[in-house]
Amino acid sequence: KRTFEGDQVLQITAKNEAQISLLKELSEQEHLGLDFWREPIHQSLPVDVRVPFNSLQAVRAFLRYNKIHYNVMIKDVQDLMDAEQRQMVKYRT
Amino acid sequence: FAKSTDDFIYTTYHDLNTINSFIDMIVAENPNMVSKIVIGQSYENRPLNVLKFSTGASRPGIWIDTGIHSREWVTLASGIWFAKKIVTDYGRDPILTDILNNYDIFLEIATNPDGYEYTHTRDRMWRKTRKPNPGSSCVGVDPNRNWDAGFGGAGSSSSPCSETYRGPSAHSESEVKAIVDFVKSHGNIKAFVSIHSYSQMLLYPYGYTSTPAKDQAELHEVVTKAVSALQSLYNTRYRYGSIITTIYQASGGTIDWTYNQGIKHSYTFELRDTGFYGFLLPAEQIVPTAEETWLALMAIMEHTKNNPY
Repeated sequence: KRTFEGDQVLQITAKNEAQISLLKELSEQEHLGLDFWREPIHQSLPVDVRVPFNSLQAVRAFLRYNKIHYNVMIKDVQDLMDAEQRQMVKYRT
Repeated sequence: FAKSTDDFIYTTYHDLNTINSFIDMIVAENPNMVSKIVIGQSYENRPLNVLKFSTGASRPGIWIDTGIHSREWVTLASGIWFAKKIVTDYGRDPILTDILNNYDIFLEIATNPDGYEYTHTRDRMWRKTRKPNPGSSCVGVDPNRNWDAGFGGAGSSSSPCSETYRGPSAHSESEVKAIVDFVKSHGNIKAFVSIHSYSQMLLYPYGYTSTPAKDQAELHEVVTKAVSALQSLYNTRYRYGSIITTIYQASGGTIDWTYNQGIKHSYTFELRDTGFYGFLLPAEQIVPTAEETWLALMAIMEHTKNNPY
């Protein structure tokens, strides 16, 4: 079963179309393994992206360098999944 | 498993087996109103089960589907809750009773069963179908890009590794083709609602073109009413409008195809996450999500009933 320890979901707020374009370029970097839960479309819509643990540093540096604002929506994806599973098992038992 | 739909737990997520047991239970408990139709098989040969709620013969139909993107768990959980709500409220709620005395309701809860099973056993983040793509190591097609409506246009991908891979041809996915065949054979579906999560939106066609739908004014009036009803419960803020103006260009989408089939009331929901959980919405939010969505669904169904076409 695939696990997601240390993966984070970043909620990114682009302040202009130039930043949206930068985020679209980022989404094309397949080696980073990014999973866009909400695509970069236009600045009025938030962008949510699940970042694998190994890519976190690079992505954070990219966002900081380009002064793109973000906050951490989910600190550890696996923790939420584990909670989901515990809850299901609890009801099943 | 729960012994009845009364002691079924609606406040937790369930695996595919449990969902199919629930479907069989609600049919067995309501033999005069509820039946199960198998409209086809998934790629891995799972039955595509549709619940039919009917109180008379040869009625026009209203279609609701959930779970076409498998990681969107709250949509299937809401679909289970809707099924129980319908059998509970019929004969009690005068508006629902009037709807069901004039229309059949078709509810497909696990629209992408292979993908959903895979999210429980192998990869919680899986979205697409599970059919292998010849010549690629990547599996699956986005079932919401595989419809014959602007198929292959901008807003879908030709790469099998993409989450929005459109597939080799329109309706290539058995999960999609089964609904296409059902809608065509039924021939009298008057409303079609496909439920996704997340981002709190209620959308109408088109996604593949910026040309407004010919019924845009009425569709916008309906979604305005529906969102107002939804927000009245927990004040969950929704955006609404056509797909292409509210989110982005998306080609090969479900409701663009159903609208082009003449089903005027074609809508897509993007249910809540309240901004903190995305696809991992905690189970305690299942019922509030289903309750608020139901108010919007009732507004859509009531408008459809009161404005026959």
